[in-house]
Amino acid sequence: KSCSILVTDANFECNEENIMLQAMDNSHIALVSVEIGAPGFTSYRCDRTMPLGVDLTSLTKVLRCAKDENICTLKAADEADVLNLVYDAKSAFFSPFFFAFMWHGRDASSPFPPFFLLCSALLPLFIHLNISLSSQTPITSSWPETKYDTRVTLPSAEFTRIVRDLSQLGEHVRIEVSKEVVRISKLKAKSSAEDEDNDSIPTGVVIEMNQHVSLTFSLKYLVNFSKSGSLSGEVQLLMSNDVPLLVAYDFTQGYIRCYLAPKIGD
Amino acid sequence: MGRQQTLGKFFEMP
Repeated sequence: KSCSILVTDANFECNEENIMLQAMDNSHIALVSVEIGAPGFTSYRCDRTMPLGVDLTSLTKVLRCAKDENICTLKAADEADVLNLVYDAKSAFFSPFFFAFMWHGRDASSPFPPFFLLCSALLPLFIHLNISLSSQTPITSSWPETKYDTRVTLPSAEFTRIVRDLSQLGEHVRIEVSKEVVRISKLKAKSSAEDEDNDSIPTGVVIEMNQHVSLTFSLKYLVNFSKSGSLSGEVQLLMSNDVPLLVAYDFTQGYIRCYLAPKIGD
Repeated sequence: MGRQQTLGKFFEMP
């Protein structure tokens, strides 16, 4: 669900060790990279490496049918570009039923059927879905080993609150890191630096830095990144001057990392 | 407010 805010479709690359996703948004300003290791699943088996092309917008709609206590099983046949999504419901309401959502992979061209939206009214049925997928090419090359000048670790809930609050007041934000202070400032279109409204930084913030950095970013993207905050208690902001910001949420068996290109020439 | 950069400038794309 976090990814679908940024990218509409992407390939889940599956191998014996993990499931990975990496995709850019349409404007090429942000990139999301996700990895979930095999131990993060109750059971996991991958007989051969394969990409699962998924329309994330549609997948998110399917996921809305699940409740927190549902166990979700993903199965893809070896010979077909088909993914089978089954909710093994434990709640009393859902117990007599389970869903089997199926969709074709990247080669499929059939449109997403309109009856999908009626799925909640068709509980006793197996519902088979064909979801058309774009031919967007994901980035498959691994990222270079970037060494950042600063790393700020803070509670993810605080980061979410800060960017949400500031997004009510402006479209951009400047993040400055010095030895003892992280300053996240709202930028006004015609304001001078002295007019910036500083947000307080809560306890639990760790600053690691080699060099002072000051970067400007679009708040809209940061707010979207922060929707991954429920996945991890902490978020790391990795920055160097004039390079993309890395917002990293690590969880027990994987991570979601978001990259955001800065604004330059402020 | 400055120019919005894209990621292509910073990272190699296939």
